[in-house]
Amino acid sequence: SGPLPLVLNTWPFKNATQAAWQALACGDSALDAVEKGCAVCEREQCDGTVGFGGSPDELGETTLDAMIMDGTTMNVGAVGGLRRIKNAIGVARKVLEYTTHTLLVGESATKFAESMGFPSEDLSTNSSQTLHSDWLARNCQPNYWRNVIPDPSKYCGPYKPPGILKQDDPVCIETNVHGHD
Amino acid sequence: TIGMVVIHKTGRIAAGTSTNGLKFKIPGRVGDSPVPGAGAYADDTAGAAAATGDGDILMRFLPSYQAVEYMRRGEDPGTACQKVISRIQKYFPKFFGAVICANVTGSYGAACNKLPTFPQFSFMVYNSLRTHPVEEKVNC
Repeated sequence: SGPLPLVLNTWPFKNATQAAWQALACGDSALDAVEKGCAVCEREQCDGTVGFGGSPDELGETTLDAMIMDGTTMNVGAVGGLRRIKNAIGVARKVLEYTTHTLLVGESATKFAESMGFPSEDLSTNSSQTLHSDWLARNCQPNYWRNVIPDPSKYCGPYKPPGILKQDDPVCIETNVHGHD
Repeated sequence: TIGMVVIHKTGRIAAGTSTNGLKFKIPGRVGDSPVPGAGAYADDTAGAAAATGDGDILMRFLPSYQAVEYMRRGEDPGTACQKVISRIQKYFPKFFGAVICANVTGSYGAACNKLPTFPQFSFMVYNSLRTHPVEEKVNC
């Protein structure tokens, strides 16, 4: 068996490991160490896969997901699709500490974060905007659509399932004998 | 995505994740990271695990929960991680994913699904045998 304490994290994000270890050395809890370690990657935008300025969605917006779990109480705080708040794991920790919920998502999670004192700020950067404009220039390739028209392997959206008529197409309405003026 | 597991010297365990998700995702898409049992899972009585990769696939198999349950049944961390990868592989042979695992004694391991572009997986370890964070690699 390996000696305790132990810090283990995915990918070679060394500064995050160091920060978590440092937190333990200063007497912090395991929960604090996870929060501080992951927050380093949010600030340093580790590999462009953590934190602001990465992975823009189809509309060019960066949103964040994070969770934190306490193995003693089995308590969890998590945020999904968090908008305009940089410290996602910090918000997840507040969900754990100040609510009995587990997961808050989207714009409402942002409102919760603001109520907890987190600043609202743009999560886009020149880099994420360039990523997005290059993607648009490549006919939106790759994307995560399938079974739609136009062909998502060739064109940008908006996409529709093949069965749905275009909005401006004459829509066939069933005559409803009970529906009349 | 970063997934982290911390075991305090008192044996208390915590786990967490943070990510900005998938490039060019459909707005509203959330992957495995913030889902307890998928992105990460911790239980002082069994251990903890965290996963990374294609979250749309990973989250369907709750990899972190499953790895902890394997360790609860006595599997060592490396085997627990590998068994989770194998489970997913049966359905999605070409999925991109990796899992880190640690049990209550501080033993740890990792496993990943081998792809031509992903032959090895790097993770970080720091414990009292080391004077600094050490990068370890596991062959997928």
